[in-house]
Amino acid sequence: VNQQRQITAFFSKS
Amino acid sequence: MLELRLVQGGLLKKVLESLKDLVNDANFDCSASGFSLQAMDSSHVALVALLLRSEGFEHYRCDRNLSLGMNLNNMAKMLKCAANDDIVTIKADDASDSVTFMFESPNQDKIADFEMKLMDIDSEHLGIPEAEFQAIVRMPSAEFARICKDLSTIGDTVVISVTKEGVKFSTRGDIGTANIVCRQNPSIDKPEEATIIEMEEPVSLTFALRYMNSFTKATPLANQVTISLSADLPVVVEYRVAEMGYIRFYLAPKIEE
Repeated sequence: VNQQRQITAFFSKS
Repeated sequence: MLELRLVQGGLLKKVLESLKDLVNDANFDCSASGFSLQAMDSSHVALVALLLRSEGFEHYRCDRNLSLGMNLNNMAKMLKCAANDDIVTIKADDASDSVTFMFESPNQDKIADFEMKLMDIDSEHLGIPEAEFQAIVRMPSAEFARICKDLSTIGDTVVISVTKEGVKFSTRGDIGTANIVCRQNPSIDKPEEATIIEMEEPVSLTFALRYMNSFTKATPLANQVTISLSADLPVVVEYRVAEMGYIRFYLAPKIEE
């Protein structure tokens, strides 16, 4: 299954 | 007190048209350096970052940092009432719960003001680090929009592959497959028609076409689009907003599981 990842996983929360 | 006067009011109309389908509500952050926005789509798969630098405005007054929570659909509705060549002024008082958009016709014979209610929005602000990209493709924005539209009639996802040969957009669906290759083309006579590929190493990533198509709503803002790719990083699709800033869309890649 092709999964789309959450954008939050890539960027730090500031 | 906030007062931002933009002679090219049409730019703001185009910015809103490119954002309103992706993001419902967002905070516009106003500081001395500019008018900016960072927002995620409701499924947290895409992120949009807008910057309009203060120098790009004819008049820019922002006494203290302000965050204006707006429903982008409603803001777009109001800006649609401005003519493309109108001068647009955005005004807000520090403690106010509303924002005013003032539209002036170029010869000053018509002046309109629209007041819109602001809203409280809890938004997650993400830190976007500067990344090194494996490949950066610059191409005509209309061409990119056409490719995304065409491929979405066949499949749901697009594989973007960059090699020395060029950039390939591929999809597959129930009815078949499609591949579109754009080769490097410096187009010295017409730089707006150029396709330029800067590649450190080949890269191939898969993305949802639904989002790509949504990003191409920004096509009227710029003749060229820049697509920056790196393995396991979100793609960055960037449109310049005249000389004053940019709108950048980040989309998380799809992964095979």
